[in-house]
Amino acid sequence: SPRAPLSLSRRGWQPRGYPDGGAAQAFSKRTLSWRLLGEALSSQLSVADQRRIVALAFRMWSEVTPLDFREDLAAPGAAVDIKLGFGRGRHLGCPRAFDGSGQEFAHAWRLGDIHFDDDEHFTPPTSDTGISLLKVAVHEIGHVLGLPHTYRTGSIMQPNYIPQEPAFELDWSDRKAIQKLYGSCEGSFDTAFDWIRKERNQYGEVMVRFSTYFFRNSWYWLYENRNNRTRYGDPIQILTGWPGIPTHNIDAFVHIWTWKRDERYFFQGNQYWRYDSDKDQALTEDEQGKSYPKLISEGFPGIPSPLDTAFYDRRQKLIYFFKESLVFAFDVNRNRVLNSYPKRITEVFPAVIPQNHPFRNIDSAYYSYAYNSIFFFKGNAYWKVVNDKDKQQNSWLPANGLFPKKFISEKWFDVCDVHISTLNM
Amino acid sequence: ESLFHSRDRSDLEPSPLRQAKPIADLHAAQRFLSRYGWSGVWAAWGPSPEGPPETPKGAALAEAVRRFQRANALPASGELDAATLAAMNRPRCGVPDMRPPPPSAPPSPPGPPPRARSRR
Repeated sequence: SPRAPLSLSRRGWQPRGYPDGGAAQAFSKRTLSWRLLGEALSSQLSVADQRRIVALAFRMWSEVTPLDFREDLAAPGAAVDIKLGFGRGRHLGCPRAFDGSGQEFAHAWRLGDIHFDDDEHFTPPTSDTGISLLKVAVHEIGHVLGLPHTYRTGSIMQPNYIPQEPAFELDWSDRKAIQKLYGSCEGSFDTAFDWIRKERNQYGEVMVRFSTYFFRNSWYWLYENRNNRTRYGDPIQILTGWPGIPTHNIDAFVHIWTWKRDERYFFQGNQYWRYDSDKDQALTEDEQGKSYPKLISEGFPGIPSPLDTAFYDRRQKLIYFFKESLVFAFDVNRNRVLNSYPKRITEVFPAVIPQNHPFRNIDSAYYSYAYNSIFFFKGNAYWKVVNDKDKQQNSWLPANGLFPKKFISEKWFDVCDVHISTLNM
Repeated sequence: ESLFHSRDRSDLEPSPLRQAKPIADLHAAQRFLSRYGWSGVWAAWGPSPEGPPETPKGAALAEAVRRFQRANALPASGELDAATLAAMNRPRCGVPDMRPPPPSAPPSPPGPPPRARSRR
């Protein structure tokens, strides 16, 4: 090989990691570094393409696990967790020789390194010929992380390369398998809400649809309730998807939706922004020419700021604003707080099981159209609010009672952070 | 950059020497089954393999073929027919398919279980 594998071998670059049956099952740290070896690059793809494809392959796993992957070009080789390289025949000091073009195209060492057979015709994911390097890299990273082969249809961990459409994703079984080793993604949210939109169907009838969004720091995820997972490729930066609103740490979202009004507001600090659903951007000024953002104390008199969270209750035409242990019910028609408010959250939303309650500083409260229920989020837990159906089934339940807490990750799957370097992939 | 020895770069075409040898006979199939863990004998998968991997023969070979056929949704005849050979020749990852038997090492001393297993 022109790649001088012997020189690598002499430098002591031997495969690390464990053959199957070895000791460790999984990496013990959450951020793993990787490097495409400069002395073992593909002869068929540009360096930029190789790095981009490998980075995307790592990102795909981080979208479904609590793992972060970071390209490290500076650390000594021995300090890099996962090294990747291309080679031919006897390659890179590896005891497992490649067989030439056809058949074996790559292999990986659990918790170790990844080798690609440079005699294969690897292509970028946009190509419909050759072997997709992205697909192979995702598969081999699965091995490095501790996954064995499976023959389950749809799994990326099938041993054979299956040429398919260029787009592929980790399927349900891959997600569950890797989460057995590394756990599910946990985390708090700044706000969560259902976004209502109107669409015309094939008969010209207006249909109301909704999508669930989760916001955390400067990122957001669209949650596909039907598939019980986030949209492929999320998270995305708020800056990219929601032009005009603050780029991070949104406190609350409220959609005032009556026969006469259809207004959407984002809240942060002591200000609020109105969002134009049709133009898909924040309004810069209102009908009177007053500019946004506005002070919460101006638009919603009697409401303190900064808020913890808020949601709009369509049945009562009230916005519930939450601040520490208090809740304020705001009448949108009269534009004022109801007389008897503020009240303690525990008074308006009592615990079904005593003491099983968030009590104060709720991260997010939102009405889910998927579950026809209000949910409170705090940390990695959620509380579901008793709805009409629950009351019909169990009349003893208190109105607006909070069912005992559960983990968010058990109801909304795979809302995972990715390493910031891969955010724009 | 690839090295080309011909000015017209005709050596861009892969050399026949670099083509993987197809699995077309009993011996090659035995090696395949052993290499990818189908023979029940764990394929050598370490930095210093000692000698060639053990290959299955006779009834063990038929059973290994059946296992491979079942996994690949083929009739489990135990025979090395054309469909089975075709499945063996499909492009594949080099990591063995079957998990090895559990190690016979003495049990580890009591202590906290590995983090990854205990997390949830």
